[in-house]
Amino acid sequence: EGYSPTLKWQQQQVAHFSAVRQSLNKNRNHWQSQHLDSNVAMPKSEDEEGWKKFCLGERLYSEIEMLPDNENLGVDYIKVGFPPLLSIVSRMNQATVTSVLEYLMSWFGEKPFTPELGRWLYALLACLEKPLLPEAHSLIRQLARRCSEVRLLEENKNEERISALNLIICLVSRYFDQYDLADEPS
Amino acid sequence: QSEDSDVWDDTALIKAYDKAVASFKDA
Repeated sequence: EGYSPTLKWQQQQVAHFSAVRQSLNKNRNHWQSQHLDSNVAMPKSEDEEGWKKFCLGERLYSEIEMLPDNENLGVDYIKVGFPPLLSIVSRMNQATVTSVLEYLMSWFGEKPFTPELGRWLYALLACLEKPLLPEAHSLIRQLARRCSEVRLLEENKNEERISALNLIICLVSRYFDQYDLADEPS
Repeated sequence: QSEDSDVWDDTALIKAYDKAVASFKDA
């Protein structure tokens, strides 16, 4: 009670997400041709730990407290994780998208949900092609179920985390046609 | 013109996610 989003909100998110996917596909060639900074070293597809560090950052990956960044040097993406920029995700083929989703799912199975994780899960869902491959199908259902479990444990309903978990459950269930996992409209 | 700005915004996916998350609270 109090967690479940309205049907209207869910339908809006599905429409926005669909528009984001169309824009991504329309401009994919443009972003693939963009130059990436030298410090953006995308891991190999099979490098699970490399992708976890790349997406979530050394700080979160190693759970070690690091000294605050020197403001003057700008953001250290190695420490905080590279955001899912279009110039990055547009370079990932479907096999890599599915592999990274699997790696982040295994992370999410044991670790808290964070904004960095949420942004990457959203970006990977945006890149997943339909019809879904069997392993992608199973992964996104696992993701929605895990979001539901984590949401149940959330004590503070007003948390941003609730909103993000609701969003992912909504997109998996209503955009990717996994209606049995959908939230009943409140 | 908005379509052009679409092309040039490397952070479009991040903004879309943050906006969607914020919209739930507003709703």
